[in-house]
Amino acid sequence: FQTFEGDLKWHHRDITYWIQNYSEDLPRDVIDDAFARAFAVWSAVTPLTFTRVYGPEADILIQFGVREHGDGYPFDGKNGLLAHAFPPGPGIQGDAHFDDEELWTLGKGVVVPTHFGNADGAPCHFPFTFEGRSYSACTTDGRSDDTPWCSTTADYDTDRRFGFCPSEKLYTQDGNGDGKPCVFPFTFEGRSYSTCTTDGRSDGYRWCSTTANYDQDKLFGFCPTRVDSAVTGGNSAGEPCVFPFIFLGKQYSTCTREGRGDGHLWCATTSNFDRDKKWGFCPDQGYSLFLVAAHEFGHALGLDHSSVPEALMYPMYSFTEGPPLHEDDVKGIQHLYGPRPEPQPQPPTAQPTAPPTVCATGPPTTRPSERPTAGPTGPPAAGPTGPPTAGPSEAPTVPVDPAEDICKVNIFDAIAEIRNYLHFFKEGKYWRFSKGKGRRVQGPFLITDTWPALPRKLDSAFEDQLTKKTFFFSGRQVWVYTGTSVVGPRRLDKLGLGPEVTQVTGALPQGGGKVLLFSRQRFWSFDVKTQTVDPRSAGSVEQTYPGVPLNTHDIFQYQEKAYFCQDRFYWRVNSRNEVNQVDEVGYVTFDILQCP
Amino acid sequence: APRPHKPTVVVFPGELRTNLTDKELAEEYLFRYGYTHVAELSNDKQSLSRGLRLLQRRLALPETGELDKTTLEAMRAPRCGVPDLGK
Repeated sequence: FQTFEGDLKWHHRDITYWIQNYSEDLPRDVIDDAFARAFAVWSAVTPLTFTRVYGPEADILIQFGVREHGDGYPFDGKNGLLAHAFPPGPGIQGDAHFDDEELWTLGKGVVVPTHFGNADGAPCHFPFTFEGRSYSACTTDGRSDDTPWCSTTADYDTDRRFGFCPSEKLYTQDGNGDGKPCVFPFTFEGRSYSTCTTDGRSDGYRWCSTTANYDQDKLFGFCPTRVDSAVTGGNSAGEPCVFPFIFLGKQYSTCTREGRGDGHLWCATTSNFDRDKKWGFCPDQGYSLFLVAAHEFGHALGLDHSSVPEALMYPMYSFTEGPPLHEDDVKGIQHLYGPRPEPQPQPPTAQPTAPPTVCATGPPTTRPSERPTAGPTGPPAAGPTGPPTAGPSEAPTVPVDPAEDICKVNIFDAIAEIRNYLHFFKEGKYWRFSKGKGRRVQGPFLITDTWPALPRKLDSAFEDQLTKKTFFFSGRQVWVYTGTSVVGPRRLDKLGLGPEVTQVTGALPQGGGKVLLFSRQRFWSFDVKTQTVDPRSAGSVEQTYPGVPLNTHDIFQYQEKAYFCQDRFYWRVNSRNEVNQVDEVGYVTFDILQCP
Repeated sequence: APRPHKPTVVVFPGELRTNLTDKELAEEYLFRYGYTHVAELSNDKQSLSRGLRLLQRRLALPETGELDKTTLEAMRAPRCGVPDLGK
């Protein structure tokens, strides 16, 4: 292994990272997960911990860029140079940059999330067979409404599992069109458009009008990228191939290697390359963002390139599905930071009191058509037939090691008041806190000990006082626990939240079975009984809660007050006399948890 | 038997590094990843061979000092942009 000259390394263990922007090649939650797993590769063999923050004060800044992207080390278009990173230190040191002219995948081809259909949002499976024909991209075949779809298994003819592919016919992203789909044709500067366009923009993003007349209504949205058929690199990235196209006088109706010496498949994005010279590379397996990130984070922690071809720190990319770390990598990183401390054995401690449980042998409580299904993130939910869980089992109330000390956590995944305890969730664990008991904190407990179906990373949670149902949100999925009985994961669509809502960042119960659900700067009124939001109730945080930051990542209610969290801080809002007013700002750990 | 047609190589607009000769590719690669310094860039075979030998040793390739097929393939492989040698 090699380290940088002078053994450059971090001199603290709790490393922070900030994902500054995103590639359009992968869904954002897949990118977040890939980076989190890439850091976990290193935290598994060192005392280091990695915490995500949302600002430039982070130790490691992660950025996607093309060509010259601001550091004097330009990227080189598709293939060749994939990414680079700087050794530990202040400023740009420790940062990792990824070439956005590459096609970022998980190493096995494009990842296309689906919407609606019957596959619960599972990604497309390419290739898939439909009526005996093989497809390696979304298709409108078999549909009269021209909406692109795909199979989520290898064989649609036998499995019948399908979903719709991202398409401007289904929705748009951002802009001010409220996520509505494009309206074609639409009029822009007097001209009629029947497809998305980059006209009028200098950043190259494809957009459309969400009404028939943009000149008049000024309502627009950005068109989802069709990664399954869009080209990368070349001079028209993001555009779809046009078949057939003319190249050197010959007609091509599939991607071709003709004219290239490097063997990469390409296509034209207009019908005549000889005339228009518009082209790009066709989708291929792409590069695994997880593996490349794990390599670059090795640099960001102080490792230089290795000469061992099987090592993660060898400079050349090669795809593997096995554990990425080689012995050489482990020796190198432990030379800098030492091994991961083993947890110390602890004496048994008193059993915490158990929450009320529902008899586990009752019938399934979900309607047949709502039977919990395997979501893209996990196995079928255990449901009521799982073993009864009488609260956290065996977890000590004394932290096992410093990394589990709640006072060391900067930012929590979610905070919610459940059964009069304030619960703090973080990376698969949670703590319980109650002011009433002399500000004692209990935990950490394993989330899965109490709520087996839940994923490791939560976005928010709330308990409905009337029905005692507890709702948990993660990405675009929701779980509803009533005692130990669970319904979910279900998609947010079932609650009436459209695909543009990528996560639920918080909830404020309003009484009477109504709860405000928040997603970044917007919120909706949710009816706990019907379990749907009222689409007309959409509101803006900025207007309704003046004074709180706009990029809060967790919102919860505690003892009748609303808390808006951003980074390590909270803004407390008092709603006396129908006026929302910030009446306190403080640290979550110092002012709520009273950490020393 | 039909004769394989000679592949036509086209300059694609917007693409960097098109149609470099093997030697040009090697010189650019050795310089970018720290194996040669500007001062050493010259036409004599020695400097190129020295740089190639350094690279072959560093990347655990057969040490020939020659711009052979294995070395060229390595230079065309997708990789990390951090230089292999130097600061």
